[in-house]
Amino acid sequence: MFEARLVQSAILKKVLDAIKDLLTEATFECSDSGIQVQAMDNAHVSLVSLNLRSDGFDKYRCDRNLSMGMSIASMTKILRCAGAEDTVTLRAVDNPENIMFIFESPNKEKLAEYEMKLINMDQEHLGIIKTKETSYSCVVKMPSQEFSRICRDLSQFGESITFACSKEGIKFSASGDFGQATVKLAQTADADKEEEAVLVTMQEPVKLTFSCRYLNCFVKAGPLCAQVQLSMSNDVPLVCEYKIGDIGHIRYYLAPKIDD
Amino acid sequence: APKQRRIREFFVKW
Repeated sequence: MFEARLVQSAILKKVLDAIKDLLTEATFECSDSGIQVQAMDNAHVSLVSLNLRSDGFDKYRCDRNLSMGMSIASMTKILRCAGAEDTVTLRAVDNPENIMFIFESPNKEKLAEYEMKLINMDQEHLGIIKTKETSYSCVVKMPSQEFSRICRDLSQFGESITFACSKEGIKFSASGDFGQATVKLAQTADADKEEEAVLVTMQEPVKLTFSCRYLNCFVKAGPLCAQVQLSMSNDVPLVCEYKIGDIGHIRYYLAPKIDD
Repeated sequence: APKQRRIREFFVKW
């Protein structure tokens, strides 16, 4: 028996919004410690790693480990049926063929149950990739809205954005047929609010170029967290991390572009 | 234009 309950179904809606442009289907690995998803996008350029800890749920029970293949589009359709204030419960039996989504209104007067068929994910099985816990040359924390804005604005200029980080701050630049764009963010000396701060931790400067298409998918996680953390080292994938309240995080790994 | 690398080069041993 697997059962996981979240008082705020809105969190799950936001998580789906954060992955639905990158993944068509994914395996949800459920265990005692929580729910984990790791999947590469179809082009194998980026990796999504979602972690929801069992202690972050309002109720959590997982008698035996389960791997449930789910269509992200179908899940999105079902989550659309949840009211903004509804509680959501995910429920499955051992060896499930289906998963139940149960939505309950705050006054408990409405109870809706949706059943979704699981997918047999028999293609290349990734297992859980040991993503390296390396120390990165630069780690930048900045407002997620600002990051979304910069990615959107600079995408108008070209297909990729160059991130150059030094101890002064981070510089984003893009260039294309009609011109070029640069946005520099200085480290904030003393931001009034923590969520508005720009913080740079630097061992050595980095300069990396990334595809706008993927960055613009990652920023869909913006509503999950006021701050985004970008971890960078030269010639290794960017890690773009959004915390999901007290329950977990979503990390996107993106391979840098290289000159031909 | 710079070439897009694949994440599997970094993480997955096939």
